[in-house]
Amino acid sequence: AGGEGPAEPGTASGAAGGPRDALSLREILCLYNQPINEEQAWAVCFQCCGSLRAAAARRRVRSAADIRVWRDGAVTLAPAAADDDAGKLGCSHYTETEIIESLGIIIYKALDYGLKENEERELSPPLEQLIDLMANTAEADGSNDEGYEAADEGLEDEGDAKRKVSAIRSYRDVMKLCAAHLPAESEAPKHYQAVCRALFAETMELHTFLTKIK
Amino acid sequence: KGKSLYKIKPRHDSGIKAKISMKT
Repeated sequence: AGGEGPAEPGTASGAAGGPRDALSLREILCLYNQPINEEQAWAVCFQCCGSLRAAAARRRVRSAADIRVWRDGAVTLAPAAADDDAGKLGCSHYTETEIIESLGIIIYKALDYGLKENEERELSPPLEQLIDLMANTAEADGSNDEGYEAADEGLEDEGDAKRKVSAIRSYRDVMKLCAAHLPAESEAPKHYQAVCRALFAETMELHTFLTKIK
Repeated sequence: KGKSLYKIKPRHDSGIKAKISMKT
C-alpha cells in the first residue's frame, strides 16, 4: 500500500554521473529500513507545504516516491508523469485540502513504515493532531468548526495556534501548526530546512557506506 | 544518529492507523 515496495536508489550518482541532488522519501525509508522520526515528519510537512504553496500545485501525493528531499533541505513533489492522476474528470486538478489530505496520509505511512498491520505507533499528541487534521480524520466536536483562520497573520504571533485549530484548509495552516510545534516559531523555516538537509545528507552517507560494503 | 525511537502499541479500531487505513 502507498507504493512502499522496494525502491532502487541505484548509485549515488545522478543521471549525468554527478552527485545526486535529491532522494525520494521512499528511497530514504528503504535505505534505513525504518520509519522516519517525528521531527523529520514535522520537517517534511513544513517544507513540502512551503514548496506546494509556492508552486500552486494541483496534484495529489500518491506515494512516498512522489516526495523529493533535496540536498539543500527543500522538499518538493516529483513532477507528474503524463498520465498521472488523470482519472478525475480527465484532469489532475485537486483542491488544496485534497492535496493536504494525501500528504498527511503519506507522512503517516512514512511514520508507520515497517510496522505490522496489528501494530500502531504511539505518536506524540501534537503530531497525531496534525496528521488527523491534514488527513481530515479528526473527530469534529461540532462546536467550533471555523477552521484555522490563519489567513493574514504572521508565523511569529501564533503562540496559541495549537489550541485554536479545528480544521486545516491551506498549506499555510499546516505550516503554522508545524511552526507552533517549535519553541521559537520564527525559527521554523531555518530549523525545518536544516532537519531535511540532514535527512538527505545522512541518507546519502548511509547509501555510500552500504555501496562500499557491497 | 539516525535512530528513531518510538513506542508500538496494538492497533486500535478508533486509532489514527485505522482512520488512515479507511482513507486508502
